[in-house]
Amino acid sequence: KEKVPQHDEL
Amino acid sequence: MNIFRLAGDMTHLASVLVLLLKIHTIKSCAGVSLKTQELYALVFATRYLDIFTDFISVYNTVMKLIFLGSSFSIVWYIRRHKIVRRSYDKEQDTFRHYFLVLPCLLLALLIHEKFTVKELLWTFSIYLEAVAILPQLVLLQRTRNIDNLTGQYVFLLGAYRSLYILNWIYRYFTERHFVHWITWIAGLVQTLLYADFFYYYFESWKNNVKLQLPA
Repeated sequence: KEKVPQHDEL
Repeated sequence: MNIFRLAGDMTHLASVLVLLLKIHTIKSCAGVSLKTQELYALVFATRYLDIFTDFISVYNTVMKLIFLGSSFSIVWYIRRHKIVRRSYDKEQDTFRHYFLVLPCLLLALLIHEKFTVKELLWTFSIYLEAVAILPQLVLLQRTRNIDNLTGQYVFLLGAYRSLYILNWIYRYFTERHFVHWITWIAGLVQTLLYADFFYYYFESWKNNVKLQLPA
C-alpha cells in the first residue's frame, strides 16, 4: 500500500 | 496534540489577532509589510488546499479557515480599506515578491517528498513560509521605530515556529512521528531569521526601553 504523507500540522 | 504544538498554534493565532486588532482599531498599518502579508496569504492558500480533500479534525479545519480568512483580510485592509491604506508606507516596503517566490517554487520542484500537485504546493508553502517574514524584517530595520503591537506581532510569529520545533522533537520521542527533513530545515531557517529580532526584543524588555533595531 502506498504511503501518502499526511500533514496533520498547520 | 501536545503542549508545544498547542502553544505554537496559540502564539500563531495570537500574532494574527494582534495584527488584525491593530489594523482594525487604530485604523493604521504603519510599520506592517504588505509584501509579507501577501506572501502569508499565498502560503496558506497553497498549503491548506487539503481542506477540500482530507479531514484531520474540527480543530484543524477551523484553524485553517481562521488563518486563511485573517491573512486575506489583512491584505484587503492594507490594499482596499479607505483609511487603513493611507497609513501604508509603500516607499519603504520595497521587497520584491518574486525574489522569494521563484526560488521557493524552484526548490519545491527540485526537493519534495512526492511529485503531486498538492504535495508540491505544500512543499512550496513550507519553503515560502520560512522566508516570508523577510520583507517585514527589512521594513522594521528601515523604519527603526517599532510600535508595541508590531513588535509583539513579530515576536509571536517567531515564537510560533520555535515552539513547533519543540513539538517535532517531542513527537519524535513520544509518537515516533517523523517530520520530513524538508520541514525541519525550513523550520530551523525560519526560526533563525528571528534570532536577531529576538535579541533586541528581549534586551528592550529587560531594560524596559522602547524596542529599536540598530541601523
